[in-house]
Amino acid sequence: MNIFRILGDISHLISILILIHAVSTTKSAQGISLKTQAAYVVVFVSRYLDLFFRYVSLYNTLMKLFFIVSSIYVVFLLNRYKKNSEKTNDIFPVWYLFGGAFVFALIFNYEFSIVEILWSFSLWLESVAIIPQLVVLQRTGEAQLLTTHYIFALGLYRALYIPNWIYRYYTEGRMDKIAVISGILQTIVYSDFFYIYYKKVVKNLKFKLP
Amino acid sequence: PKVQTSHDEL
Repeated sequence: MNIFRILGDISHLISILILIHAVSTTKSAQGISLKTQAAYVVVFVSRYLDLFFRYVSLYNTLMKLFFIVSSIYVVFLLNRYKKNSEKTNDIFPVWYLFGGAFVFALIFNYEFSIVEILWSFSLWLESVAIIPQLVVLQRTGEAQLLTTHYIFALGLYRALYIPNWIYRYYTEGRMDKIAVISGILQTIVYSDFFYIYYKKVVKNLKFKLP
Repeated sequence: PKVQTSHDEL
């Protein structure tokens, strides 16, 4: 376990806590993409099937359980606070992401078995799952500060995994090609957001997309 | 380097 991976996992954990905090204190689902959150439930459930047959560490097991349970809880919260009268900005055709991730998983996997294909599927889906949320952000124009912090912490997590993979390549000779390539893709998807976040939030201005 | 991995990450 190296510092990049721990910081990455912590930032992932924090992002979810920020989201739960934001939705439960405002009692509003506004500005949050239900499609993105539902995609994360699929991501975690399909990736962590190995909970049933592979033990890595207590840390690993607890984190996996946390991500599965919290993602389901978030979807439950969003449904609870979603107002039908609200004009929705959550319009991205999310099935394209599911379909694309599935095709990629069939092509790129370590073994042509259900568990390995679902594992690869979860990585590809995760790498693009934020897109409906970014679309909501763009259409809303202005977002709550907490929402932008949430997206930032979530993006930071996979970005921190990149130095972790470089570190593990040199120290352990370990190279997980599928995770690395999908992880880089995920970070690229975020790059535009990171730039705007830096300009608007770090420089203490109101978050507004052009 | 090993190409196959153990899936020990989150």
